[in-house]
Amino acid sequence: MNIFRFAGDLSHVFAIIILLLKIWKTRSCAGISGKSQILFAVVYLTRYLDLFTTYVSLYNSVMKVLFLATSGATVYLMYVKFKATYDHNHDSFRIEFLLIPCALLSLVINHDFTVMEVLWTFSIYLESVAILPQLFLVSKTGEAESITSHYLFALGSYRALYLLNWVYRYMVESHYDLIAIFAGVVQTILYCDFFYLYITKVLKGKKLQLPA
Amino acid sequence: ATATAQHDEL
Repeated sequence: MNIFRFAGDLSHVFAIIILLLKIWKTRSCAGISGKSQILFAVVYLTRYLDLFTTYVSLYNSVMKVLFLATSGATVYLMYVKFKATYDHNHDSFRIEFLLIPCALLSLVINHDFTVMEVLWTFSIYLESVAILPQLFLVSKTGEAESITSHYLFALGSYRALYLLNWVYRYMVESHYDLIAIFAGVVQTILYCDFFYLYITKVLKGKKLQLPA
Repeated sequence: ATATAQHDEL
């Protein structure tokens, strides 16, 4: 464990808590893409199957349970409890266009052709594009509530911090994982446009308005 | 340098 990865995990937990609080407090999931939340739930389900087979550390197991529980709770809140506030019309990204290419790529490019490893690889590829429906929704509505932009900033920062973690681990531990690094770079690049808008607008108290 | 056999990251 290093400071970059720990900061990344905290940013990740922070993003999830911001989202849950936003939905719970406002009793609405307006402006949030349910499809992205489903993709995140799939990411954690396919990545953390080893929760019961491989013990890494207490921290690792606790965080896996936390991510599985909170992603399930978010999907439940969006599609069951506050279903009436879910923005079906704008949340129209075809997630099969993400699921199928990620599944095919994970069958072709992976570290080991075993069920667990291919599912882990699928989860890594899927996570890198899972935010696309959310960014698509924000671009369609042309704006995002400030709380939603804080959520996206924290979520984007988590994998950006993981990139620093991988640099650190390569230099210090001679450890690297090209699949995770490649997907992490793609994932972080997808947020760059949003990071720019967040820093130039939201931090100045303006609303996040996308150029129409 | 080695790729991770066991995935120790979240």
